Amino acid sequence: PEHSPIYVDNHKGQTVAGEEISDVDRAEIQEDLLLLLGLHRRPRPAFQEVQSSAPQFLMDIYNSMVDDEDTGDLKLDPEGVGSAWKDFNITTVDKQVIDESDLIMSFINHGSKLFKELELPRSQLLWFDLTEVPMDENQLDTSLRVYQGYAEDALFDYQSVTLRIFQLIGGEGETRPDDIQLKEVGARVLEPGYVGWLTFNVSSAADLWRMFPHSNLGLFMEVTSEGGEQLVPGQVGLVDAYGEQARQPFMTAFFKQQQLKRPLPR
Amino acid sequence: LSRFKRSPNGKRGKKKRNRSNSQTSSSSLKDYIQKQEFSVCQKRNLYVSFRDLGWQDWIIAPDGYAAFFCMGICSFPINSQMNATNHAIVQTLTHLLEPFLYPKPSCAPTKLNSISVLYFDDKQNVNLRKYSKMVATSCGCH
Repeated sequence: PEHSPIYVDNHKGQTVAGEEISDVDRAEIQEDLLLLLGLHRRPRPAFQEVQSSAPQFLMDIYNSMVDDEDTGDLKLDPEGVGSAWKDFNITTVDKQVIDESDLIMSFINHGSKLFKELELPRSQLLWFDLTEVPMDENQLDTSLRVYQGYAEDALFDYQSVTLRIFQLIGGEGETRPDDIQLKEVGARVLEPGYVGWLTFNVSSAADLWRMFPHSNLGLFMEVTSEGGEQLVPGQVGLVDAYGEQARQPFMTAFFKQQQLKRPLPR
Repeated sequence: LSRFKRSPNGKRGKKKRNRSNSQTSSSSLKDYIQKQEFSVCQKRNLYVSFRDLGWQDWIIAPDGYAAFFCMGICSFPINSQMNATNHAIVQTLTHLLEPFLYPKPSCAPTKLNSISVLYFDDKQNVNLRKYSKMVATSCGCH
């Protein structure tokens, strides 16, 4: 912090640190930069988990972006040079949404830390904090990603396995098991031998949570065999909330600015 | 200028002007050229360092960004300036006719690119926000 945050041209083809600035000027520069970034104040995250799946997904997208020569806008590299295409199974449809978005938010799962009273396996509960989502942005799409790795059991050899994603619905503040209803928001028959991310569209649930934060009781991932027997996700290679950090389920929301914002006052 | 300031006996006026020009020393001409070089409309570097602001606890990437800015004078002859538009030429001529009424063309960005910033919010969610038209990639006279 003893350095100047602004580096200027010295007219000799070099960029040098600007003149030392007072604390008052420094605070004003910080405030101006925050306004420019569309933030009212500086975020203060309690801790950072850069290695977990949610930030990794956005870091991959960040590293895969290139300037569009015609418009000057940032787009996902059409050649697929970045690792995002491969690692996170980004499809052409995803690419379109990513290119259209002005803001992409990636949410880490807090499910295992909440709803201790629910009689559901906590490792399969998914809860994402949407309270920081800006209300003036148009939501394009919200997707949940769950990782399927190598299966430990040979279950796939003799029966098909289904992963279902349920939205937990209950009255305000109701977390008693009897008052909670499960609404299916996505299902997928798992492909034996597949290793990678599975994507589920959870836009309708996210829309509701955004408008009515108290209705956000999260999601539940259920794995069942052909005969309806409930399985532990790890048995079929699925990574749950207690799994490897870099492969844990996460949610991503894509937003586009609704309209041109008024010019900033400064 | 010669057209507007021509004296009734134009020959004498021209001689006088030539003499005054010849009295200008070569060193002052050099200074003039150097001054022109520095004041010509061009892109200048300005790097904003998030790291030196102490923001690396919430901004994951980038460390900072080259904002650039456009600086310099768009003066006659306009064709020596970078990326001068046709309108800038007309603006220069009207400025020469009525310097106090019409301003010179301005030195401004001609191409703007976007940047993206990856940062944590208070809830440990990660945001990737695109900021369009944030970086002046070229400057010119408008």
